[in-house]
Amino acid sequence: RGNKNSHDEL
Amino acid sequence: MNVFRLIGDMSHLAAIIILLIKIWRSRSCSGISGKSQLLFTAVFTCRYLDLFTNFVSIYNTTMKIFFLASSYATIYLIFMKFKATYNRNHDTFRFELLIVVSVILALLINHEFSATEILWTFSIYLEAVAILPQLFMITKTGEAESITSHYLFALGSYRGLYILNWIYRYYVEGHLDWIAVLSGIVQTGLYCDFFYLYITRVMKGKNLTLPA
Repeated sequence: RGNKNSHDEL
Repeated sequence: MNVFRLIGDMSHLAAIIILLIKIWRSRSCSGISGKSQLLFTAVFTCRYLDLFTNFVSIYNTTMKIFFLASSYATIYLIFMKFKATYNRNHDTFRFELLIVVSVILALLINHEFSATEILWTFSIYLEAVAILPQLFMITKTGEAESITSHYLFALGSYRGLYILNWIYRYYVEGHLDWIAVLSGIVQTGLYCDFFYLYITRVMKGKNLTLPA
């Protein structure tokens, strides 16, 4: 699944 | 957060600090590709715009600010303060091409066609190839100082550790971002030759010289 707006990595 | 990601982030942090120390102590950016550093600065700038819109954690915010500040500081040292020591004539990789291809790919292959998402995707694609000018420069000169090779080893290891993190997150959290994963595999793959030389030469106390 995509995870738009949840890029919690650096 | 898991142990792979934490060690990966620490490796990334170490790489950046090693580079700054190398330049500052030797008062020279000899052997460092200014083009790769410009690309990394573009990567951080495009990816961390969400600093203003999306709060994840104190850790996340602190790291983002440090990466942004340190990359601009590195650019300042290379192109202004120590520009007389910059090996411009060896840093000849056509990096414009990397930017153009990353922009096109980001417009075509993304999770959502929005400005912030396309900038994020662009930063992921560009990061995957941003080290090419630096690797090209080493190929051209045939050698690298040992501190430069420690920098590259730490920088290359970081994305490799992220791959382990993504495997962990897939199985434990059901999280899978295939854009990041595929780009990360490409990025780590570009370091393969270098890793081999680093392990067989630098770790045995020899200089990093390329076989003729």
